[in-house]
Amino acid sequence: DCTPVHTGSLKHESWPPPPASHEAGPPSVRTFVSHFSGRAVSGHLTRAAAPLRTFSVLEPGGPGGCSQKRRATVEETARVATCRIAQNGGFFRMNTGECLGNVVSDGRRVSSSGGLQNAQFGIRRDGTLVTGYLSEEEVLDTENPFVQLLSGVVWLIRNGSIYINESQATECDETQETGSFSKFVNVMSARTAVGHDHDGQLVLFHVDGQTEQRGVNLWEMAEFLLRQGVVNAINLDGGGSATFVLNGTLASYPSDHCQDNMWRCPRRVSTVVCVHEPRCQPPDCSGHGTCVEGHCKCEGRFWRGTACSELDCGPANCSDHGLCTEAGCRCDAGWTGSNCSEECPLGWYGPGCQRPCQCEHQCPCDPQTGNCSVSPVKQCLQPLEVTPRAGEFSFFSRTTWLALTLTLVFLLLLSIVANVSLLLSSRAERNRHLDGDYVYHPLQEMNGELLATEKEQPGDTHSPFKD
Amino acid sequence: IEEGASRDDDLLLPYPRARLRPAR
Repeated sequence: DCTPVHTGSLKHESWPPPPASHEAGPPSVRTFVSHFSGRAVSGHLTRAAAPLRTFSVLEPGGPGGCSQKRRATVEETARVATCRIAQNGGFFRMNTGECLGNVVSDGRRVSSSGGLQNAQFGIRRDGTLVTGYLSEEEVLDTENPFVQLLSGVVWLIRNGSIYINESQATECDETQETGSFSKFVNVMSARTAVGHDHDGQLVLFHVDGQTEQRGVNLWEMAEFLLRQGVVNAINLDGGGSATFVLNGTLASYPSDHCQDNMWRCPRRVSTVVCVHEPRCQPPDCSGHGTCVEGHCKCEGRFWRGTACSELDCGPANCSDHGLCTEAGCRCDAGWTGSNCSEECPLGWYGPGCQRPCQCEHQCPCDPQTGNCSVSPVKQCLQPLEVTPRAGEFSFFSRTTWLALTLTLVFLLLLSIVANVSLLLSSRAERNRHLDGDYVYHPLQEMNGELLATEKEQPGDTHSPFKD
Repeated sequence: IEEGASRDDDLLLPYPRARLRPAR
């Protein structure tokens, strides 16, 4: 407000994201007790790789916390989001719980500063780290929107240099004579900050303290961060709000007293900055995969890409005769096959070659439209010449089969008649023998001569037992 | 472990409480 801005884009720094293949290892948390102007100050410095996937700005108590003007301890908010490391984040109105400044949490814009000039830190959708001052138009950018954004007060380090003086000129209150802003910068207190280093790693900083008694001022904090290789950083809420939570447990010494003055209690604050397990980008893998340790495992045979958002039907890519879908190649009319590389067989046309040609004389049709008048001359004349021969062949074959069948039937009937006549004559013969008349069959000797008795039979009837 | 409520007594405010900074 002290430095009027007349031009469109405001001053800020954009740091490109690390390569997509860059693995997000676990965050590093370093604890220190360092001397600042002779005073021992304790705190933590956290670095997290791949901030696009590991860093989130959280609303107090979970989604909807800002609209409901909730206040929650950092532990409570961190528990909901399973943060490995969490610190208090942006400023808030103590009496109402209202979130102040810009807040974009996991892609949801939940609070707007309306263009108020304070230091911002955010991550755009492509992983670009943004630090500095933003117009409302830049905050609302839809081409590469912010997925995480929060507001601080005082841009501590800009592009590797301390930027506090310039920040004071930009962010000061109109009534500088109150001295509140200058005191805010120079007083020792518990502090927190967020920024990034040369490798594009997110850096969270926290020191314990108590306003006017312990801790560091913004100059001391900026110098410490510079020595740690921080390139851009902004100051976040401090004093009794300064809280550090590691693996769900309070790991700092808050400066607010409890109701019993003997003890110190963590303050219920507003937004929280959180470092968590790597998440996929987008978290739901575009609805076509499962997020496993920050990497999308695509479902189906054809979804590809780090976000499972690209359809890939193989190197042939449907041979330019179809569209790659999640079920495979959907071939244009007239083409078929898994790669749409085969034309419809003769006599078929249309999408998937599912429609039979309706041409006269079994002429082939256009494989795409089914049109019978498209280039039919060669293809259609040949079948017309061939058709009579085929008919002849068909007719001849039918006649042959008919003759053969008739012959076989005739032979069968002949055989039946013969067999029946033989059977009847055999029965007649047998019936004649059984009519009661005996037939005399003379016995014969083995040597073929008749017995003497037989020779004498006509005259000798008294010796019936000679035989 | 119930730690009880904070008294919000360590205040570190960049701007006076009563003032609202105008947005530009």
